[in-house]
Amino acid sequence: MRVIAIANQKGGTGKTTTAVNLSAGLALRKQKVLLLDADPQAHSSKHLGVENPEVTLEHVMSGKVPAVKATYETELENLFVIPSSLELGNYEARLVTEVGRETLLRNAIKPLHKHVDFILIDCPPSLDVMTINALSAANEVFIVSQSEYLSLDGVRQLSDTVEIVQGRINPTLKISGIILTMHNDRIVLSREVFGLLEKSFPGKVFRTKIRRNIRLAEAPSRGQPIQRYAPNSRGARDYNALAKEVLSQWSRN
Amino acid sequence: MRVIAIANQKGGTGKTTTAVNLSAGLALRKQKVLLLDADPQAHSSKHLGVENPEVTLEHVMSGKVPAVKATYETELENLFVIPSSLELGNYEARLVTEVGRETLLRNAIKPLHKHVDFILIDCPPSLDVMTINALSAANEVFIVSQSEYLSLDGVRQLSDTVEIVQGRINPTLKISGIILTMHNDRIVLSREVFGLLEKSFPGKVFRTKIRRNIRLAEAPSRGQPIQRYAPNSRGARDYNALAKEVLSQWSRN
Ligand SMILES: Nc1ncnc2c1ncn2[C@@H]1O[C@H](COP(=O)(O)OP(=O)(O)OP(=O)(O)O)[C@@H](O)[C@H]1O
Ligand SMILES: Nc1ncnc2c1ncn2[C@@H]1O[C@H](COP(=O)(O)OP(=O)(O)OP(=O)(O)O)[C@@H](O)[C@H]1O
Ligand SMILES: [Mg+2]
Ligand SMILES: [Mg+2]
Repeated sequence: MRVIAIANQKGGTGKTTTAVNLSAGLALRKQKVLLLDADPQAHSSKHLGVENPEVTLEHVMSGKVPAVKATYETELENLFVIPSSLELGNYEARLVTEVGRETLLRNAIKPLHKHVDFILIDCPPSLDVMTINALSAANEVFIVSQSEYLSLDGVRQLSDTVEIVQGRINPTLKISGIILTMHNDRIVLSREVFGLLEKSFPGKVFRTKIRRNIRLAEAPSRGQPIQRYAPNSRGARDYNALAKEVLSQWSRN
Repeated sequence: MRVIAIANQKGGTGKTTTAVNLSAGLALRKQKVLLLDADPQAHSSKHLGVENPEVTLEHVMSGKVPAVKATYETELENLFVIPSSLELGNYEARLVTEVGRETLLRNAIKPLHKHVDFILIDCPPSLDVMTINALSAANEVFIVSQSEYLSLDGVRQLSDTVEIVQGRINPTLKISGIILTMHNDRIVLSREVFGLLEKSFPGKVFRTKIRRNIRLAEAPSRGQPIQRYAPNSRGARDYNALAKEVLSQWSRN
């Protein structure tokens, strides 16, 4: 059972696109996968066709509803999602003085561990209370980064934050992979940033790089993962290859 | 004197790239421009070559230093910046119970109004206290959006937030422009999203669309605006054309 936070406080690096399409890739390889949408933008929810849900992650964290009651089915047999909504943003603001606010998510999803093989958590572009909750609930972090200069910055800062969470709230947490998105090997900048990441995090950057592919940007408007919207696209092949690499990584450890 | 917030809580839409290169385009047209970096990621600061500044926007908002003392020069004669740092993130968290926290920035920069023609504020990818401060301090908002489906969402939510800020804290605030970035007219999705934005915000979408151009992604690593890093690039031409359109917009109102 792996609980993986998909994170980077830098905006627009492909966290949601990765959370949805990697989850789908794992589900197609017979893994039972639950995706948690921890971003009030609710983009993972929309990307999987769940619009205006009545019960969301907010209800789970506030204890109003057990996690299993907030779990929605998707088009893929083995893929489930606990959606989010703008309300999660308001809930988060109210948590400021709540005792134990950083581990609400971890406690709320514990009962689900025995039912699934993977729990992936799509994080918002910030290091605030929802991301900290995701880092406390997870055992692993996949940092999603574009191969561009401004994204590099976020990787260093996030790795400092992971160390703090490890030391104070969740000793099992580790960065187990860095996923490069919107990558283009023909562009010098992309190769340069890839090289810098390899050097700073030896052995952590996944061999599978997600290439830029317009089908990945179209899929969210259809409410489908790429493997359903455009199964023969480069985007589908890349995320399926990444799912395969994620599974082989685990058997190695 | 125009105070413009460059905003969108959707991550990675090109807010920093626009704040820096539009500021530079205006400065090259003899406008005196001050760029405020309201994002703790401090990417606008780095993009203009200001690394690890001793005095930042946090010192200005907390009243430790007058705004003029936190103003740094850049390579361009008419362009100045008040930088940010990760400390701004910690300061923001402490503001939760501070009385009048939403208008600290507005009051701190008032003395600067008479010295400049433009103040542009680069916002973080969220609708939290720093973005609300920027919306209270500004008279206008430029929403920066990619012409992709997931970015559309952010535009609607931000326009709702602007209305609330208008009604409660800053009646002068209005959305005066929508800037499309990383746009490609040959891609159907780009044209579709452009059409949807035109329909929802008639007359507000700038005619100048910023095309995808790798030079824009390289410039931040050199600490220079695009007009200095690659003055003949498509990116420089597009941002200079946008600056011209912004100036003509004002004389129209
Ligand atoms: N490999 C890719 N090829 C083409 N477009 C992509 C790719 N990955 C993501 N995109 C597009 O880039 C934009 C940013 O991606 P996405 O929204 O997944 O990033 P994010 O990190 O989740 O953003 P946020 O920080 O707002 O949560 C989206 O419009 C998405 O459709
Ligand atoms: N027109 C463009 N062509 C090519 N690359 C671009 C363009 N505009 C921005 N970029 C690149 O896209 C990425 C996102 O842009 P940028 O960081 O400016 O967005 P942002 O909205 O400020 O992000 P955040 O939400 O994290 O503040 C950066 O790596 C930037 O260099
Ligand atoms: Mg996202
Ligand atoms: Mg930015």
